Amino acid sequence: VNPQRQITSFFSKT
Amino acid sequence: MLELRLVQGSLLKKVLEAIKDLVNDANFDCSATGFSLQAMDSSHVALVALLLRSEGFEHYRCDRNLSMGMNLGNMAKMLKCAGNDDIITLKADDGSDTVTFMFESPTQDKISDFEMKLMDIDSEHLGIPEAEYHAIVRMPSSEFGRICKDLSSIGDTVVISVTKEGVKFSTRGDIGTANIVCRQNNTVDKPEEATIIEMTEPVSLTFALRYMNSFTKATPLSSIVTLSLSSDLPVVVEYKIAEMGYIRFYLAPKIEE
Repeated sequence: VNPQRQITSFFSKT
Repeated sequence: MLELRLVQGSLLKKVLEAIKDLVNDANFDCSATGFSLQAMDSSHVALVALLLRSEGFEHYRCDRNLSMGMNLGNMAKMLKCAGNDDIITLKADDGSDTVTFMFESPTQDKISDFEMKLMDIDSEHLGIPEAEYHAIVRMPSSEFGRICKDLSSIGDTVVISVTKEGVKFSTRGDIGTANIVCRQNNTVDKPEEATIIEMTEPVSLTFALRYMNSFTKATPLSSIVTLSLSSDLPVVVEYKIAEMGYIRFYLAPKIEE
């Protein structure tokens, strides 16, 4: 099973 | 005071059907630019960004920026009560903890109003940087929906690979494997039936089909879907909303083993 990345690792909080 | 009148009310109905299963609660932001939303799913794997520009409304009054927290399941329930041809108006008073949806039949012989409670939602707003994508695939949204549905009966993940030859969707599962290749095809009679690939370098990424299938619930909003892919970024699955804006889904890739 390929581990899933999260959106928050690409886009940061404003 | 907020008052937004949308003659093509069915657009809002379709927007809610497209996002209500992905996101439970979200803040709708209202400003001079338009009516927008940004929200992540509960696992923080996917993000949806919606924009309905103010120019697309017949009447758009938003005295000051307003953020309205709504339960999308409840909002969808209320909008389901609007007819497909109805004009929908959203109204909210400053400081109010409710929003009113008014539905008018095209002949004005039936007028309904539904008041929904707003909620306080502590949501994070993410900055989405402008990006140069390695590959942009534009294809019929119904075809993309069919591919995601078909592949999810075989496997849980899809590998999307773009080369000069075309875009390939692959999966594997316990019963076997599947590969679907769509070649560039811009010679069809109708532009909405074309598959167009712009590529600066080949790209191959793996995604969870469960999310892709959820995104395809936006198919009724647009005959065309655009997939933007880069090797180190979430894919963007975009459905344009005619004359008004867009709904964009961002999905983080899976890590290649």
